[in-house]
Amino acid sequence: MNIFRLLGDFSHLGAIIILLLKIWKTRSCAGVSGKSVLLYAIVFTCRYLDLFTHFVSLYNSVMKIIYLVSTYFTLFLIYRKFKATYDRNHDTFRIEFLILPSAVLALLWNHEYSVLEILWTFSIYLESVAVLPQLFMVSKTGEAETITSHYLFALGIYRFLYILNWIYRYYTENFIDWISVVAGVVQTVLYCDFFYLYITKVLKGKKLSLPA
Amino acid sequence: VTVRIEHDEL
Repeated sequence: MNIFRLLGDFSHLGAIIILLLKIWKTRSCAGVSGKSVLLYAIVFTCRYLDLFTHFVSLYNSVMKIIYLVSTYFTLFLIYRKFKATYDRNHDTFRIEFLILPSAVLALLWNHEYSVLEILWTFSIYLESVAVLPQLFMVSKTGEAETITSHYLFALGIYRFLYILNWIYRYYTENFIDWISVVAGVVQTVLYCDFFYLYITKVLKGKKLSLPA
Repeated sequence: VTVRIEHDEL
């Protein structure tokens, strides 16, 4: 464990909690992409199956369980409890275009041809693009609430912090996992445009709105 | 460089 990974894990946790609290407090999931949350639920489910087979540490197991439970609870809030507020007309990204290529790529490029390993690899590829329905929704409506922007920032910066962690681990432990690195870089690059808008607008107290 | 497939990250 190093500082980059710890900060990454907590910003990821922060993103999940911000989203959950925003929906819970406002009793509304307007502006939130249920499809992105659904993709994250698939990602965590496929990746954390190793909870049953492989113990890393108490920290690792507890975080996995928190990520899983809070993401499924958010999904329940969006699609059941507050479904009347769900903006489904703007959440129209076709997620099969993300799921199928991720599955095919996981079958082609993985560390080992086993069920758990392919599911892990699939989750890494799917996670790298899982934000697209949410970004698509923001671009379609042309704006995002400030709290949604904070959620997206925390969600994006987490993988960037992981990249710093992988560089650190490369030099200190001689450890590198190319699948994670390449997918993590793709994931971070997808946020660049958003990061720019976040820094130039949201941090200066303005609402995130896209130029017409 | 050792390429491990032990997944110890989240």
